[in-house]
Amino acid sequence: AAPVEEHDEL
Amino acid sequence: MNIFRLLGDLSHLLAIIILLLKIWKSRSCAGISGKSQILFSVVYTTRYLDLLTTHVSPYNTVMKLVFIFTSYATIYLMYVKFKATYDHNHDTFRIEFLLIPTFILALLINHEFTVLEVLWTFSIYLESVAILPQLFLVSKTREAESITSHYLFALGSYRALYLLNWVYRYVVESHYELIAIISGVVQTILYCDFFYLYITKVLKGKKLQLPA
Repeated sequence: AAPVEEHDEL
Repeated sequence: MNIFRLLGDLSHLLAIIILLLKIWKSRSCAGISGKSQILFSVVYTTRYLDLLTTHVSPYNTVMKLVFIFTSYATIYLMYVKFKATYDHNHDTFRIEFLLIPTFILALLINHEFTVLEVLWTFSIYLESVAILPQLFLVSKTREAESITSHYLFALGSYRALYLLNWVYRYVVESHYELIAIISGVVQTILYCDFFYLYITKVLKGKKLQLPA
């Protein structure tokens, strides 16, 4: 799986 | 952080404050769907588990804690403190019809098959439909108090403003997050009928009443 970006929104 | 995202977050915060004040001041939660509030608690709890693993900014951390805490406070007010005023006869939406499909979808369509990521995805899917019990309640009772309408308008505006934030981020930062965008579009579409009634009735000083 592609690395997941950190979720920076609410 | 851009202006749309900030306005979206503020609108979300405003919605929560309106709801808590309405319940607290009137000592009543009539017209509010406890089912939707339970779903929102599930949404915030599963999405913000990353409080334990990642730190984005003090702003994010505080907002996440506020959303989690206020959603539980709302449930406490509805199911414990002002239980007698809770409209359970009209709040009959079966939330398992939302919880189960969104969870299965999160298992199937996600960015990464890890516990935190699947739960984050589940929370995004669930949030997009979490308002349905509330809209169902309004459609059953055929009306909503003005204050409830203001709450719904602020809550709906929040995701609509996020859509603008995503357009902005796509254009300016080449950043996009398809799962959130598609769910956000669905979420906003569900509010369209309500937005129409709000603008044509509530803003003109009339009560939100559905045609018989």
